[in-house]
Amino acid sequence: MDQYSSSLVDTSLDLTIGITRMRVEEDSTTSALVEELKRVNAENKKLSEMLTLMCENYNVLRKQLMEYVNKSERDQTSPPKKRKSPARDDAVSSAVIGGLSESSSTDQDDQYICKKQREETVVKEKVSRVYYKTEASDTTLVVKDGYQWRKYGQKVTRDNPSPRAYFKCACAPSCSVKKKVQRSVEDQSVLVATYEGEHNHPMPSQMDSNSGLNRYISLGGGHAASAKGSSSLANKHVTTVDLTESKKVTSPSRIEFPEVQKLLVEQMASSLTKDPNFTAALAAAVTGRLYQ
Amino acid sequence: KDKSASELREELNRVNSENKKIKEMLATVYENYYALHHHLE
Repeated sequence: MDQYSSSLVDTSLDLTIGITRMRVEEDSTTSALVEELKRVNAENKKLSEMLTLMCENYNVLRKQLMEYVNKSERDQTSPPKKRKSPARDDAVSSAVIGGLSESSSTDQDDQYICKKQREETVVKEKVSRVYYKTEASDTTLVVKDGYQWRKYGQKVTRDNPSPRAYFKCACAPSCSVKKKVQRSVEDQSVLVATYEGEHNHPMPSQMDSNSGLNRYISLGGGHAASAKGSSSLANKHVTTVDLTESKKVTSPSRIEFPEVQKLLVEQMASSLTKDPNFTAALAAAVTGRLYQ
Repeated sequence: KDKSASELREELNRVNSENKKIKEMLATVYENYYALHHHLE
């Protein structure tokens, strides 16, 4: 009986169409997919963490760069110190511009940098330099050019021992013109005034009709010497003005304006011709000359 | 667990493409970070 039972192996006919085997295969595929999905999800999580960390570091670094740029901009607007090379500027800008496109603040930074570059370009175009000849004994850094200025700083540095004063136009609150006055290194009697920007108001002395106008004309019109340019300042306006002459102008005997001269001569003539003593003295003088 | 194989494949493709994007972003951030770092030095 035992040998019969052992010989009875499998008497079923196995009439199924293989559904069980397919299910087994499907199960194995699904489990493989699930494993793969788990692995990819873990990788995804790790990459996300790395990206977050990297973005944080990048933002910290960019903030430092912005502070550095702002600081250098402030330094440029007050006393122009050592400038970065343009190549470095471009490289830094491009590095910032090439930032993540996903970051919304990057666009604002780009706009800020572009705006800053535009402003710098405008300022560069409107820089003019005027040389004022002064008395050798005059040690002040004051240039009388017809505008009112508010002094906001004076500086001496080791690399540039010649003192320089910084002024801002005080004629109009909205006027952003700045002036730097410094003695020339070659000739200490010459004051070099560097103007930045353009006045958005008329010259105050032009509105006055009396002394202010005369003073301005004596400086700007009467004694403006020839404008001279240098190769390094090809795009800058360079003028030379002799301030030593302005002091001579203040004495009444040296007034050189045709209108004033004419008026004075007429007044003198009318007052003298009314004086009989003057007429007699003049006649005597002329007669004496003729006899001589 | 109840997802079918096709759904799993779809999910796998989605996560894979997401991974690819993250890797690209990471490469960009790395590049910019080191450029900034270099300039600040």
